[in-house]
Amino acid sequence: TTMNSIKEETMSEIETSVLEDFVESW
Amino acid sequence: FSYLALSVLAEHAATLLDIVYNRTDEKDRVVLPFLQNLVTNVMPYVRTHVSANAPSYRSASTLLMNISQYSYTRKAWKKEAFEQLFDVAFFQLDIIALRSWKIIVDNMITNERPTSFRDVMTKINTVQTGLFVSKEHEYEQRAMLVKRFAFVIYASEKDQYNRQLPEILERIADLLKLPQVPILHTQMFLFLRVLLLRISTKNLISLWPILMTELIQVLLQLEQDLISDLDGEVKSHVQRMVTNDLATTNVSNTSNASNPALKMYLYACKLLDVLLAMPYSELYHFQLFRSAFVTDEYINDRKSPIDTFIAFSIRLSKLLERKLQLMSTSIHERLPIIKNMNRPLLRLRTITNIIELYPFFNCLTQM
Repeated sequence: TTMNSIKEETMSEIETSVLEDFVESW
Repeated sequence: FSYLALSVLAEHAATLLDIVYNRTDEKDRVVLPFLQNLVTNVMPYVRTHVSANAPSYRSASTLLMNISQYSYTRKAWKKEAFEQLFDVAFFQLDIIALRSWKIIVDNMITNERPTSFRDVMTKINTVQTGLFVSKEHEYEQRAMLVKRFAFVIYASEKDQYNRQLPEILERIADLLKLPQVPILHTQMFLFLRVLLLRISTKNLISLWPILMTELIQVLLQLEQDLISDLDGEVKSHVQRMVTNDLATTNVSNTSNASNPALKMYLYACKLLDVLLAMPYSELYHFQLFRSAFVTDEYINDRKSPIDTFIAFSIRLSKLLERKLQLMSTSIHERLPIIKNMNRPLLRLRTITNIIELYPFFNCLTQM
């Protein structure tokens, strides 16, 4: 369970970091 | 007042509309005109990309996201949303609004024209070329389209576009036939990161040759640039950055006027970062290539035989360390701090000096 939650957390962090890189400044 | 109105509509309009839609017999007379009216009045708020409009932009995007969940509403907003996606300023928004647009875009891509996945792929090839269009403009346009293509795939479910994968790879291969232009390559590296997230590991096999070639080529180029820079040759990207006066002084300065090559290197490193951070089960073929980038043990140059392969992280870390030693000590304090336990390691949006990548490579050598 701990391993799975670490995995999920990492994947969600990667998802967010990719989304952040789409954003352009005004 | 318009912001308040938008907020209320964002929260309640879609649910209310759906209740009315399901209870009335006069759907075409009551619901659809109201919906059309709503979309017409909301769209100007998502066409205005200035920071003062950000709260309204967020609410308007939430409203569109909520109504986009119901398939009968599609006709009213799909075309406008598609046009928005291909607007030059589309990505000038905050992350909350972009999360809404991820759902809007996912609901927008259907099997019908003119907003099918095929239409998106066709659009990628619609770049103006010819005698009267400068190469620079052409590459900027291509980079813009690659980014939108990447976002459409990012907005999809895992393996949703598996059947189109050969065509997607073909598009990438076509783009890679063009000369290496940093702005284009930057978006390509973002695209590749998206593919790693949206294609399951067993289907990724055909992507590896392209991905590895590009990543290794750019890391070799970075290495060469750093060597030339340390040797005082004036040809390298790094040196050009210095002559542009963009990389010399303030490391913490995050102006977006930074050199495009710096962003390309940053995005190549971000791709490497994701490759190394993704759990084994999500990316098992990468293990074949892993040792090119990181090693389990620290290799000391003096002890190792001459023809031993030294992983990229160690080579680049050493070169950046040498460069750092030549810089003023105040730079040390301004370098980003990277902690081993936070993955992905690289969360920088932009860099103004190549030395800002040192903590990343240094962290990789110590893992």
